[in-house]
Amino acid sequence: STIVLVFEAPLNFDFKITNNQKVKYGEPMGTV
Amino acid sequence: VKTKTEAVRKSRRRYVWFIIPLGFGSGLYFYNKVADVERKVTLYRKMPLKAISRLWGKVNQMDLPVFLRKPLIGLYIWMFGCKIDEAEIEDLQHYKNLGEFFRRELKPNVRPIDLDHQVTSPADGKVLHYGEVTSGYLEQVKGVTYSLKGFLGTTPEMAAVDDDNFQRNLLRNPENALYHCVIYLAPGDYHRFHSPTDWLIKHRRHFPGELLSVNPGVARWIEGLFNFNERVVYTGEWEHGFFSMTAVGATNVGSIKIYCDEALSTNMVKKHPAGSFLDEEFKIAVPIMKGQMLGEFNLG
Repeated sequence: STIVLVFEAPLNFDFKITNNQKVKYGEPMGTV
Repeated sequence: VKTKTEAVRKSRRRYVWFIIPLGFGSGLYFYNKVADVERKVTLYRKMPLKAISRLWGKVNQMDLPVFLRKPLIGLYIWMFGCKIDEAEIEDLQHYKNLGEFFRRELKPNVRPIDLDHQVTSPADGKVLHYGEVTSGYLEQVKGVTYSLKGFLGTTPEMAAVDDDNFQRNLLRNPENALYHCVIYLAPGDYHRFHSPTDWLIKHRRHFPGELLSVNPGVARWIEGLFNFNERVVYTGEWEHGFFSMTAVGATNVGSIKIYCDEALSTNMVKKHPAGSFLDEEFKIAVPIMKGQMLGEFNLG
């Protein structure tokens, strides 16, 4: 199964993840 | 000079006779490779994966005799590396069947919700791809794309709009950008999902679709995989404008439950016209808080 997020954000939105990274729910993904 | 020119011509002729068969041969090789992949994809898509998934779901809804619960669920834990120490109920005999174990809850506080970042992970899993959406296309894995318009679905008014303009039309503020992130949940992962931020759900679009595997290997192989599969797209708004969260089903995991949407029922239709969907407008937008448990994937 997969979860896909698509969202609008200002251009300075900064992802805090990398491809193939293992994540747990509640962990930071990004912020403006 | 004459001898030299003749030698150059001869060498060119030899070079041409070498390069033509080589080019032709490699062209044929790559054509066969592509045709072979296409044949395999067509064959794979023809497999009765929905029927298999429904059967698998029914089998796993049947209660197991108590003495079989520990060895059978234990085998699943061993095969897929589930972290049973994180589960709210560690006693395997408590789970009546594998389906119940699959949608297990976690102990409170094993997943603290980050407060410093606006978007947090909605699930336990692996990031397949993330980044800015460009020209109306999303990436399922690096280099393999699918159309945003096909993924979210369109309306009759927007059907003629090209991919780029479709993307632009979603933005509340034209100076913003559209971002995306794909998280893959492996069979052993915790299969409930949570809200990644504070937002308002305004609309649900359910695409009854196929149940192809969403394993990263298959995602690399089948372009537009997420546009074929059964999925539920929730759209609404957050602090910065448009926000959407989609649960995509997979082989043996086509049953999606959303706690604030009891009317939703997935993997029920055997046949469906390609690209068809069912819409549900929430007359009163549903406020969802960051970290709130939103739904679950189930076997079936």
